[in-house]
Amino acid sequence: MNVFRLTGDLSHLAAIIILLLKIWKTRSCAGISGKSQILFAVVFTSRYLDLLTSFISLYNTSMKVIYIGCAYATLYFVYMKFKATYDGNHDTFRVEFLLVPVGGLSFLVNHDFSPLEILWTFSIYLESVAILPQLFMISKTGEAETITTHYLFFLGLYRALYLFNWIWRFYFEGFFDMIAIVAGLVQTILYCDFFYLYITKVLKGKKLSLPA
Amino acid sequence: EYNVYGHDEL
Repeated sequence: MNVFRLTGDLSHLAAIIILLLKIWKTRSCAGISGKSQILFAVVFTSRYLDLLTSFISLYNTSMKVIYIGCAYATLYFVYMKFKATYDGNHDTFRVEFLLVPVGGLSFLVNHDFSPLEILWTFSIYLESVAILPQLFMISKTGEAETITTHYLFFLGLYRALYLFNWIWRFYFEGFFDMIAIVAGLVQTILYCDFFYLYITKVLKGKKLSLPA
Repeated sequence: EYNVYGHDEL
């Protein structure tokens, strides 16, 4: 555990909690892509199956349980409790365009051809692109609530911090996981355009809106 | 044995 890994995890946790609180406080999930949230729930579920097979640390186990619990709580909010506020008409990204290639790739490029390992690989690849329905929704409506942009910022920051964590681990532990690193790079790059808008607009007190 | 690749991260 190093400072980048810890702040990365906390940033991830902050993102998840910001989103839950936003929905709860405003009693609305307007502007939130339910499809991205489904993908994140699939990501956590397929990756953390090792909760059943191996114990790493109390920190590791509790964070996994919290992430999974929050992911399903978010889904419950979007598709059940606050379903009336869900903006499904704008949430039109075709997730099969992500699921099929990602599923295929996880069978082809993995560390070990075993069910749990393939599911882990699938979750890493899927996570790298799971935000696309949300970004697509924002590009379609041309705007995002400021609180939603805070959510996206922390979610993007988390994987960027993991990149520094992997550099650290490579130098000090000789550890590297090529699958996680490449997917993490892709994931971070997808946020770059958003980071630019966040810094140049949201941090200066303006609402994030895209030119028509 | 699962976890031989040390998936100790989240």
